Amino acid sequence: MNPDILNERQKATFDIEKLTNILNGGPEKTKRRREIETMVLNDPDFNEQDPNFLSRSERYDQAVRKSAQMILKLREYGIADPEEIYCYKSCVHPGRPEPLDLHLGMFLPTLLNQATPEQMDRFFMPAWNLEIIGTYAQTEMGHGTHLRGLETTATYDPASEEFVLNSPTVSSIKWWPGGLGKTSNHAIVLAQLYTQGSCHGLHAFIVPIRDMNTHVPLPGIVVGDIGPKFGFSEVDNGFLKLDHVRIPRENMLMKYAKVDPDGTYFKPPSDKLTYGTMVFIRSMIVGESARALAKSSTIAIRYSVVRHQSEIRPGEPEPQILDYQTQQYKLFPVLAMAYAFTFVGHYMNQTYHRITGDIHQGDFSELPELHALSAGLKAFTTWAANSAIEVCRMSCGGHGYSRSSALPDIYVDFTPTCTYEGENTVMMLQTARYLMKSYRQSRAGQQLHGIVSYLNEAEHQRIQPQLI
Amino acid sequence: AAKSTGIDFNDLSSLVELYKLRAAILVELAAKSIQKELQHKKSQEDAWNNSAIDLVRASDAHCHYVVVKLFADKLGEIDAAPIHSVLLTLARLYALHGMSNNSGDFLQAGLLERSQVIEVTSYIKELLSELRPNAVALVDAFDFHDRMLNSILGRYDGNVYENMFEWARRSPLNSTEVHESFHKYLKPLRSKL
Repeated sequence: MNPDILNERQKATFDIEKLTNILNGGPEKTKRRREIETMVLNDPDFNEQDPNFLSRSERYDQAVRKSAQMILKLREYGIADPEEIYCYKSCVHPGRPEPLDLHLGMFLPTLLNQATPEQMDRFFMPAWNLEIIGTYAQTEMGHGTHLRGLETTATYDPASEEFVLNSPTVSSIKWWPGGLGKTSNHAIVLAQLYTQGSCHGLHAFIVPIRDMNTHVPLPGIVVGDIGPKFGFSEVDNGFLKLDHVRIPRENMLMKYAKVDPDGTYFKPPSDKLTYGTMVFIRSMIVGESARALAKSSTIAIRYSVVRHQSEIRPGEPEPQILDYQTQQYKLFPVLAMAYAFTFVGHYMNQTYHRITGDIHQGDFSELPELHALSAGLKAFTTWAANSAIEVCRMSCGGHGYSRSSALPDIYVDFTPTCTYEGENTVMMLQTARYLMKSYRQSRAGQQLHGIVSYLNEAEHQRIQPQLI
Repeated sequence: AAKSTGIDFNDLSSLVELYKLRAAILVELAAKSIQKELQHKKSQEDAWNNSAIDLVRASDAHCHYVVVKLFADKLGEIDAAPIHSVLLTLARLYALHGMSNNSGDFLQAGLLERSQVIEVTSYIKELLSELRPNAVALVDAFDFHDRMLNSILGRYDGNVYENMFEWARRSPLNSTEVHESFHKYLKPLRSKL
């Protein structure tokens, strides 16, 4: 053990283990997490070559091998709790996205939340057993966060009781979904629904894209990898062009919206339900921001007590760089932010599960607030974390540039969160829409509830901005 | 006007209150910006677009308030005094650092005076010194296994330099003492010069 870091540990004024338990949500959770970590880290099947020294294709290949092993082991050990699956996955692919992320994190949850019982019977177990490997294709080459602008169409043909999925333009080609390029054989495709001559907006469809035995792309499907990116080297983010691909009527996710065999359309109780999976991911991203910050600050702070540089007082030995006020000013606010976002992440997780529980009971009243909060906090935390990771890297001097520090990888794998699942400025404007609506309601004398209730209080205090 | 005097910068709940007022004021400013645009006979859509900077600023302030509030709420659940104390220091640092970085908002809203902005900076310096002895313990509490962190600089045992050297030696470029590019390009080049 390096004597400097040993000395630092002896200075602590609190019980570290107790704080770890608070961060993990209790001693049992810490214990279980460590059990899972030990299980994975001691398993020779998960040994790997250092990805820093591999090509992208080799990194994808290694990740698929480990993901396949992971699925087998999860079954073998009977790990089925989503939190534990997430923990196991994070140990198998530490800090890196992997090819089955979208299958586990978006395809399966979308089925759970938006499929009818009949659709669950048809799709869930095959998906659970990886006969169906799915992804979630929403973003298009020319259209991102503005969902009404998406061009892919799903036109209902009552004669055959099928939907015809089509990418009418180059800009409508689905672009970016993880696992779409080479891994998946199905995609949940978000497309504008046309039936009886009318467009009813965006709806979700389960589209087979590759033969389930040979894995060859099906007729009418053009699919592949979008090429090297800023990070995400293990993931085959893909493109998908649909040329009048026919799928049965039963492949539209119909838990909320419905299309009858004759083409009659029944709208969902809330149009926001279609985007439920995105809200789930946005809520999770808040916790991911905390995790990226926790890792970055751990690296930079530990290194800053090991590294000695220059001198504060002439003639004395080189001090630890963490003794410089400028270094503390760079790193301690990041550390504070890591703790703040960890607690916000816990809150978002609990709030998401509470409100989705209400939705399953038919209560949609809190959905708009969840939508606004998850959008805003996703943008706020990812913007802040993105800059803070870079602060950590810069605070490690020349060694922060080395891939061995892990900071470049944390940065490149985290940065896309600022744009995926909703570009951040657009997310902030969605939150603003909710704030403006709430503000108008408060002005009209309505009592606001939840996190915006302070707008009522502010009204009472007659706050006026001052010019300076 | 909001009162800017008598702020206790040691009191986290006062800081939460300031963030709340900042958010409320920026939401109101954004709403007024839209209203002003509408009075100039702009359409609702154009009024929205012409107020977008204010709207994003309002959302940002709202989220910032939510984060500070949730951090403060969390502290209310923690009984162990030494942990409560160090987390309180972190929470105050988070809040005051945010105020310093966004001092323009707080000044414009009349929530802070210029002298108080300077006061905020000196509180931040105090908090940095207060946190220094616990810095490593606070990151240790995240409890990342070395193989999960996968960072030589961030190793738990702090043995950075020897492991960095070891890692560099594993680079594929070091698999042979002489790289083939020397024989393919540099040596022939030498004979041509």
